[in-house]
Amino acid sequence: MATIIAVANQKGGVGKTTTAINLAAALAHSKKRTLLIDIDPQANCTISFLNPADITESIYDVLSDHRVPLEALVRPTSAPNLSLAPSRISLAKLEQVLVGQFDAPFRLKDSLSSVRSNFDFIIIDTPPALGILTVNAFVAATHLLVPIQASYFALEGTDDLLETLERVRSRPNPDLQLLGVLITMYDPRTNIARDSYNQIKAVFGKKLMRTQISRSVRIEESPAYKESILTFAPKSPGAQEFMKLSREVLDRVEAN
Amino acid sequence: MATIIAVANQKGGVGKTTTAINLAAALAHSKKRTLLIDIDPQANCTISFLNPADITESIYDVLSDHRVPLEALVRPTSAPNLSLAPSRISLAKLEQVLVGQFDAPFRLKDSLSSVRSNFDFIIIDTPPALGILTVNAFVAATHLLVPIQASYFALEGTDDLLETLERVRSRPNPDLQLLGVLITMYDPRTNIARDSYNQIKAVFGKKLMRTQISRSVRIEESPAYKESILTFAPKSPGAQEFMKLSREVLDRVEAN
Ligand SMILES: Nc1ncnc2c1ncn2[C@@H]1O[C@H](COP(=O)(O)OP(=O)(O)OP(=O)(O)O)[C@@H](O)[C@H]1O
Ligand SMILES: Nc1ncnc2c1ncn2[C@@H]1O[C@H](COP(=O)(O)OP(=O)(O)OP(=O)(O)O)[C@@H](O)[C@H]1O
Ligand SMILES: [Mg+2]
Ligand SMILES: [Mg+2]
Repeated sequence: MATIIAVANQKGGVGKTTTAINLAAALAHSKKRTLLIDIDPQANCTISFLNPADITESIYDVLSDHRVPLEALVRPTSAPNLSLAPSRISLAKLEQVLVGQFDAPFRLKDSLSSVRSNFDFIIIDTPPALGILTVNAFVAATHLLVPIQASYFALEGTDDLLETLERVRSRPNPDLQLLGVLITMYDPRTNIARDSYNQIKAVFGKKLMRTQISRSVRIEESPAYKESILTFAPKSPGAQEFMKLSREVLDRVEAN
Repeated sequence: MATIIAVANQKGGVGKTTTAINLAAALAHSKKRTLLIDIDPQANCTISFLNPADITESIYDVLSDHRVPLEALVRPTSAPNLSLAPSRISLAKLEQVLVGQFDAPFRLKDSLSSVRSNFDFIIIDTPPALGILTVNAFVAATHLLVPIQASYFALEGTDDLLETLERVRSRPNPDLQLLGVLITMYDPRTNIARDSYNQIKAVFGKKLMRTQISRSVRIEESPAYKESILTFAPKSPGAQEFMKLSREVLDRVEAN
């Protein structure tokens, strides 16, 4: 049964999409059959692999009342072992469509049951909010990975995130575990980054991933070439950090 | 009558809060009576001036059914001419509270009528989404300022933003104008930033602000000291860029 990792943090621009893409690519590179699911209406994961014009059906059609099966959507990417379930902007309407539906939080979990046995890992990228889309990811997931930028605003939002984690754990998904907190865009040369890093470590302790992702132009450029960092710049520090992250994720998942 | 500028972009982490704080501070520095309104539940603007524990009432109480008058909330900051209307996480609940209320998009606009004559400028920071909170800012505002980071994902979301602008202009707020698009965290040394800048310029033309805000550690550090860049590092390039931005904003507002 696949390990399902939701990558989430309602703070914007902390590297959720960058982490989801490159962790999925690193796991696929280690011969793990990996599915990347984009449930952010901004579809940043999707446009890092495909041209928006090429997408007809999206995760919206799976989660809304059109009830298209997820396997109809899953498509291979140029990277071996890596498949993608794309998003489109229409997903932003889902919140209105699902209001009042008692099964609203379970739509993604239910749709995964038909594909889960085909993959070793499923990685879910989420929007910068704690609305119905992110809740769907929390309910469907076995683990939660929280990218966090070492900056002043970093710790402010984590209380709400952990509160949402506890709420989901108490009823719809008791098995959901916090896999860890990942420092992204790290530049150890600045005081603000070092101070913030120490604060994050004090709050999260062992849950802070040993791997950090440094700020790097190669990582920022790679989606423009429709590639992950693994193939765009395989020898770069960014590629090595994501390979290290994938090994740490495997260790933590097996240890639980 | 105050000029009301909504600072918005549903892409996360592009510098909305940083722009709202430092533009408001630069306008106040130029002797304009300025009010900064935080309608992001993450309250990043608010924690850049106040300690969260000091806040009892927030913009939530104004926009929800408690109908507290906005002037009961407005408080001075350490900077002369600059006042703040704080936010709290409870604001995240507003979306559910306002579902189905036909006056939902007008709550902020209605609450501003009693304070508008006390200020020359009102700056509104918004969350990374196009939901009811951001729509409230669009309906209340006279102008929209869109911070944009020169990176691959930058242009993807702008179609939806402009579509939302047109929808708000066609009915609830015909006077809303796009003040401009502002490049933030700009590092001209990288290809991705220069390429992206050229794409943004090609799309927005004259609506691209002549001022750019460079990436700078001083700007990133300043909220940790509860100061704007204007007082934290008055001689820094960041402070000068925001002063230049405030002058350009004044020119564009007067020209319209
Ligand atoms: N390690 C890194 N080095 C340099 N740039 C990075 C790095 N990680 C992410 N970025 C850049 O920072 C910006 C924000 O990253 P990203 O879009 O992945 O964040 P996000 O959390 O998914 O944002 P959103 O909240 O909008 O979904 C992007 O322009 C991305 O290219
Ligand atoms: N010019 C700059 N130079 C360096 N860092 C910056 C600059 N502008 C913003 N930042 C940093 O980038 C991060 C994102 O900025 P900010 O929080 O203002 O964006 P935002 O659009 O308000 O995010 P959100 O979508 O979560 O509301 C913050 O850590 C901030 O300190
Ligand atoms: Mg993203
Ligand atoms: Mg913000």
